Amino acid sequence: YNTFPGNPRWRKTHLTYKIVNYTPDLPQKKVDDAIRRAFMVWSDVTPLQFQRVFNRPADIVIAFARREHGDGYPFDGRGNTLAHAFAPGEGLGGDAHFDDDERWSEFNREVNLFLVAAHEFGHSLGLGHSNVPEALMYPVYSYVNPATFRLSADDKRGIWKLYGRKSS
Amino acid sequence: LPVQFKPESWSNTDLEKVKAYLDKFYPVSTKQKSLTLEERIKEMQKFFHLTVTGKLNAETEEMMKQPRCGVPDIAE
Repeated sequence: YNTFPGNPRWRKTHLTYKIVNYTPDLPQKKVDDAIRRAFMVWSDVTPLQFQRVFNRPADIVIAFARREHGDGYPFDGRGNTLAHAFAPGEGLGGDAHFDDDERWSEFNREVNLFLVAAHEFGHSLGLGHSNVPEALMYPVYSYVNPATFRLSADDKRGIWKLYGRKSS
Repeated sequence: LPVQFKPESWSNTDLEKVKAYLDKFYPVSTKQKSLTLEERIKEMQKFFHLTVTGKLNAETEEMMKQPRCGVPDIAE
């Protein structure tokens, strides 16, 4: 696993997130649920807790966007780059953006939103890319059944280094 | 003598694509400005456990086409 230079991480365990817009590819409830489950991947193994907020600032802002979208890292149309996220910090820090030129899905068709969101939230929490092919934080997308998805040992070691384990 | 590898034999578009990929996902810091294209390709091949040749072979080109996250692979 990797962390970012200087090991940026959140200095609190109760984090807020806000979904500022939606992809037309899925019903909004499906997007809400995929995002909620993607955060659970990390809260299940650490002391972190995630609360959704609606009309106030959030630590992690989630948006769907195309091409240039104001952060200086334009998306590239369908394929190639699927999404990106920023390391923990003020402002853009922690935010996650999803390329809306992709076809987002809740199954194995096209790009599975839950899997990509869980990966991007790893960045939002301070993890970089892993070169372990089975790791969630491996940079290249590959589908696994979300119902049976498990974090790899490498992912857990990385997130535990930043936030410690979930107390039993 | 090992023939000095010349990327000129690539098509311009290949070269542009490779450079764009490496600039995006393997950005060079100021102190690494002198890295050759071959050395930068090796860095990517090492990360993905590919055969480290420094050349744009089929497996390297295939990996560059895979859908992926937009965050660089080497922390900058």
